[in-house]
Amino acid sequence: IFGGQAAEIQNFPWQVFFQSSRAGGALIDERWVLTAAHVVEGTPDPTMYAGSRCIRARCLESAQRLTAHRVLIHPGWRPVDNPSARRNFDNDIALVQLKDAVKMGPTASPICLPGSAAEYGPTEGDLGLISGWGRTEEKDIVVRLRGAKVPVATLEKCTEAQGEDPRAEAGAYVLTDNMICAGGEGADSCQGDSGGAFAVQDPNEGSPKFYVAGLVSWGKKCGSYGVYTNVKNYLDWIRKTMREASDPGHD
Amino acid sequence: EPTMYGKIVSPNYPQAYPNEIEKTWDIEVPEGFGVHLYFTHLDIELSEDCAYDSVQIMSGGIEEGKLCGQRTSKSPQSPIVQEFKVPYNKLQVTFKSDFSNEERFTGFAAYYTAVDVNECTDFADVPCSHFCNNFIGGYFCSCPPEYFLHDDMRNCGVNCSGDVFTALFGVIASPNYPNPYPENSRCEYQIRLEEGFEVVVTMRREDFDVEPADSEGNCQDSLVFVTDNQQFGPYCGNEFPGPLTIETKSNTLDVIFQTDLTEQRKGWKLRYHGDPIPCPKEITANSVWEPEKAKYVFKDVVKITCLDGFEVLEGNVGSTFFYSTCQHNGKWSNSKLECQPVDCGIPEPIQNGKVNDPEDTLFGSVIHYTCEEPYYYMEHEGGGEYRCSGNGSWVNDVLGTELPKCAPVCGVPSEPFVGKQR
Repeated sequence: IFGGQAAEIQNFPWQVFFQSSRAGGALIDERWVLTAAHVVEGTPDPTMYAGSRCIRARCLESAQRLTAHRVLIHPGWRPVDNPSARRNFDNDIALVQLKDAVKMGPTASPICLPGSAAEYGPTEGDLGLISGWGRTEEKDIVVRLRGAKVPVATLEKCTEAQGEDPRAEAGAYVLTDNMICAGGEGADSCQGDSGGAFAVQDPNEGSPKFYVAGLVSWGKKCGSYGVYTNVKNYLDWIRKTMREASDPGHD
Repeated sequence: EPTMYGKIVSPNYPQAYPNEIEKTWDIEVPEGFGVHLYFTHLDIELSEDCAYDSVQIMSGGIEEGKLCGQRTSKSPQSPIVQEFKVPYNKLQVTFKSDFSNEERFTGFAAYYTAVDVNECTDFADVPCSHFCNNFIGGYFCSCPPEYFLHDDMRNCGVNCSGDVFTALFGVIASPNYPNPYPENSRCEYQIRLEEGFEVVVTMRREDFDVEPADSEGNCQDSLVFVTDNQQFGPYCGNEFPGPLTIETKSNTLDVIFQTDLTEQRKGWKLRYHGDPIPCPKEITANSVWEPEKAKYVFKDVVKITCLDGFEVLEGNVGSTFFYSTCQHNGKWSNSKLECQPVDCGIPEPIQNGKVNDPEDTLFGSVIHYTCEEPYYYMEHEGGGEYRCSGNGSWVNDVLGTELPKCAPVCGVPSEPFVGKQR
């Protein structure tokens, strides 16, 4: 997290730590974790933890260990031979079904899915919360959860954003309507934060209630604009996948 | 030794008999015969009531005759001057003279023979109840057709016992009814009904005519009803003296009709039927009887249905109804069964929620499920209130028997993230 600060897990109780890929995910139900497809690509049996702000081994002993029952990557996600050279992150979304239900409490509870109404489509300027154990301005790896508030920006901002090597990247990245652009004021997600939720406050609730508007997907450079998977576009797939996978006859 | 005949004469006969003498002859002929004693000569001092001299004939302690004086035959064809016939086989003849005789008297000469006694006619008592057959030296009794001779060899009776009536309805009459019933008979009829039925006897007054009681009130001929533990009767008279309907309180009844030798009348005719024993109409709590009747009797079957919320437990199996049968002893079967409030049992636990400890779990009780707030909420509408229903299930107004589900509350951090402004 760039431009953020240390956070408590109680601030982001939906935050899931993917140990094997050192990434994040969002708990959306007792048995489901939503994450980015590139987080679980090639990792059919990820090990996850919930309920801990610290990811040291000793801390994780007291966290809830989550065991994957199956990993379901969106069918629109296109595998590539060299993931580090990927430029197309369209449909960067995946579901992980858990073997056992997560026990909810102050440190572990799900984030809501967006509603299907128009107001659940974040517009420019809307603030969202991001969190993760990813890179910061100072460290490549942090052990304590960090969080930040980032505003939604137009996709053009992400298109125009400069990468580490502008010549090499020009025109190579694909931006679609399945993506949300956010950031721009120093607050940003970064490597290690992938799959984590871009949480936006529900406009229809009086008391603060957050839904997962996006998932940390990619960015040209940390600290400016980041691109998030637009979860609202995948509601049908999410619900269908969860429904079918929960069917006792489905395996 | 008994002899068939013999002769006796007074002392010194045909000379004058001596003074002051007394002599006795015990005459005996075989049993079954009588004695015919006849005098062919009689010449004894005459005195008033034969007080001086006499010949006295005794039979069985009874004086048959006492003779004195002179007798001559009244028939030239017969030498007999005096004769006695007794229907018994023993006779005692005693001759007696006093101290003086003014003249010479020669005494008596007499003969005796055994003669057949007609036992059928010679005695005042009738020896046979029906037919008497005399023979030399004895007699025997005989009976009309369909009668038999009793062991006493004198009386006839009819064989009228042994009938067993098992039908629920029936008519029993005395032999030959309405013609005169037989004498000297004992008729025993048995009514044997299935347990659970009471024998009820009905008699019309005019259907009864039995030889009335004697002056002391004892029935000569009688009709008696006997159960295991009580007796009705004896009854006799021109019309039935007892109650026209007799409820015996028993499923078995012996009808005994006894007659004596004399005076046979029309007899009697009775009807009987089996009255099923009633079972009490009990009021059992929390249930309905079907069919509803004012009176229940043996073999009636009722279906006892528990009211809603009640059940009957047979072992561990609950049911909403049971059957009860009126038994032969007047008691209901399954009488120990009763409709009890349905017990819904301990409510099932739910994930991520709890149920309050109910005061009881019987029909109508209410429980409440709650979820572990604030992290879970009850997914379905209808709240967590469940009521113990009549079918033994905890039922919610909306969910029915389905348990509530506690779903995680989403999107609410327990602590808000406060971002520091740069």
